[in-house]
Amino acid sequence: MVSGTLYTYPENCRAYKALIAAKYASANVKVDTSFVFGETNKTEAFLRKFPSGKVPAFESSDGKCLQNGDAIAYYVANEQLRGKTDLEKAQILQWICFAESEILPASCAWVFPILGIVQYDKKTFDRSKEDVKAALGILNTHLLTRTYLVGERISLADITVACNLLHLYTHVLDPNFRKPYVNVNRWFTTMVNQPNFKAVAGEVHLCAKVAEVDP
Amino acid sequence: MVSGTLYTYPENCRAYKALIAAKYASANVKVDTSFVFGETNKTEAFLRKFPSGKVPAFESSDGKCLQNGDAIAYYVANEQLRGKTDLEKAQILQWICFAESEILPASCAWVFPILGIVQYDKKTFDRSKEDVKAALGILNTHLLTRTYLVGERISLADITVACNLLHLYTHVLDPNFRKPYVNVNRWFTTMVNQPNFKAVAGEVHLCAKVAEVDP
Amino acid sequence: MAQNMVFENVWLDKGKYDDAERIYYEGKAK
Repeated sequence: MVSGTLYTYPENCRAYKALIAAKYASANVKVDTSFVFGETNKTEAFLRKFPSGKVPAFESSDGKCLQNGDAIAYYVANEQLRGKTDLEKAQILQWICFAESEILPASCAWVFPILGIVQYDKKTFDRSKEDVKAALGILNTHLLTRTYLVGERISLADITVACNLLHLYTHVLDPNFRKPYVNVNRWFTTMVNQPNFKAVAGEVHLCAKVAEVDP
Repeated sequence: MVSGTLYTYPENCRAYKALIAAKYASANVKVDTSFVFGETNKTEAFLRKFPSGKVPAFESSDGKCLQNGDAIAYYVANEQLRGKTDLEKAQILQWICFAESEILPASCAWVFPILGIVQYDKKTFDRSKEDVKAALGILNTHLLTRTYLVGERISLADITVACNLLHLYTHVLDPNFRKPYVNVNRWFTTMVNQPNFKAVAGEVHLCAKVAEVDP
Repeated sequence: MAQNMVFENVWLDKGKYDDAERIYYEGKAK
């Protein structure tokens, strides 16, 4: 059973992946509450362990250091979450890469301008909605006949994809936009209502009215 | 031992990962030479197996379908490449995510305008060089005391990072730019000269003079 | 070969989003 300390800023969806996996695997992962993003991760001591200075970052009780939310989630997970067969493990890796390359970029391009994190750019903004539709379409087809993304039980694939969809479902996927993706809505709602998910991400309220960006 | 068919266009670095892993694992992976990018991957038959239509795509001899170069590489790999311990497996996943999120975007933002694949944009172009320096810096520190990225033998981490560096080392990392990254240069040269790597990627000529973009 | 890569959708301006996100959450941390 892995135990250790996680360094992150609050409400970090990347860190949620590791914390949720730890809940399922009963791993003892504590968030360092003294960590201040922008200060602690710029100290010599931190950079010696975590050269890129990026979070989430994890140090196990026996001194092993890892960065990247998916890698930390893998390390604190158990066999069920990691996949039992070589095929399941490969499929989980496929969904991890899908979450990072097909969902995350589109989610950031759509939500960040609304949150005022990046400058609004109409072309990028409009393109991101098409990319989100494409990603949700693939998920929706896959989940037509499946409860979980890989195998018959929850795995790291479900956790990583659900975490990467959090910003979209809470900020911009209003009932109208998400209407066609019945299977994804069902799967996502199931995910965020799992006790281990809720214990980390709290109550997840699906977007009621899409927030508009102020160009 | 896995066997099957890989669908890709020629000289696809993402496909190289799977083909190189297959060489190390003696998996029998054949590239479908009748595949025509832009046609075959738009057919109903292909999309039924591979909904996103993206390549590389792999179908095993027993009918299992996978997309994404890293996921396919994992599936055709052997235990050595996948990592022996939970820590090694997590570290390999960390480097796969590093290759995809820290190297690939910067590599494409630098090389694509030079190859005329995307419009030149000065800000993005200049920024990509800084990101490449940051990624090479992290690799260089890590490889100061290590021959391979994870453990004492070649793994999927080395294969995926080396493949994601191919465009940079062949198109833009001229002797002057790559000079400070002695350990990365040593490691990369070792990688591309491994028989299994060379059998797939062919002779890799390091960039002699950086290609300039024609703004 | 190059023309095939036109279809690769790569997050070319990821650096911009990384910076923006870092600044946003550093601000929140303060």
